[in-house]
Amino acid sequence: MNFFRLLGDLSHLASIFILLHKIQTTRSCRGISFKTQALYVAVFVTRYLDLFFRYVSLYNSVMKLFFIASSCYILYLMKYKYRPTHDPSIDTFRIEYLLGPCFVLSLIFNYKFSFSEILWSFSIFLEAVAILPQLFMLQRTGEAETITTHYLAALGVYRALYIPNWIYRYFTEGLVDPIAVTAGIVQTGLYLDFFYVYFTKVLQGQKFELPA
Amino acid sequence: PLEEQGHDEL
Repeated sequence: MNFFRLLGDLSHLASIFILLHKIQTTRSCRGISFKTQALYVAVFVTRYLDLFFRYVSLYNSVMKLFFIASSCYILYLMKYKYRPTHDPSIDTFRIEYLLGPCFVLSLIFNYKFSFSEILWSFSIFLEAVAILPQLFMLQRTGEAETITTHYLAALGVYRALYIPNWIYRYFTEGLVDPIAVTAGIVQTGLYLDFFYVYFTKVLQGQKFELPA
Repeated sequence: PLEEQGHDEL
């Protein structure tokens, strides 16, 4: 564990609490992509299968359980409790275009051709692009509630912080995880446009609005 | 290889 990874994980935790806070206080999941949230459930379930056969640390296990449970709970809130506030007509990204290629990539790029390792690779690739339905939705509506943008920023910062973590680990432990690093750089890259608007507008106290 | 040492990141 190092400072960057810890900060990244905390940022990930924060993003989930911000999202829950947004849903509970506005009693609405308007502006949140159900598809992206469903993809995160798939990401966590496929990646954290090793809960059953590999123990890393208490921290690691507790975080894994939290991410699985919270992502399922968010899905429940969107699907049942606040269902009328979700508008599927603007959440139209075709996730087949993400699931298919990620699966094929995981068959090609993995550390061992075994069930759990292929699913692990799949989850890494899928996480990298899982935000696309959400960003696509943002693009369509052209604006977002401020709290939603804080959620997205925390989520983006999480993977961005993993990049210095990997650099640090390379120098201190000689460890390189090419699959996670490549996917992580792609994932962070997808946020660049969003970050630009977030830093130049939202953090200056303006509303998140994309130029028409 | 990584598979043997396990994935210790989230």
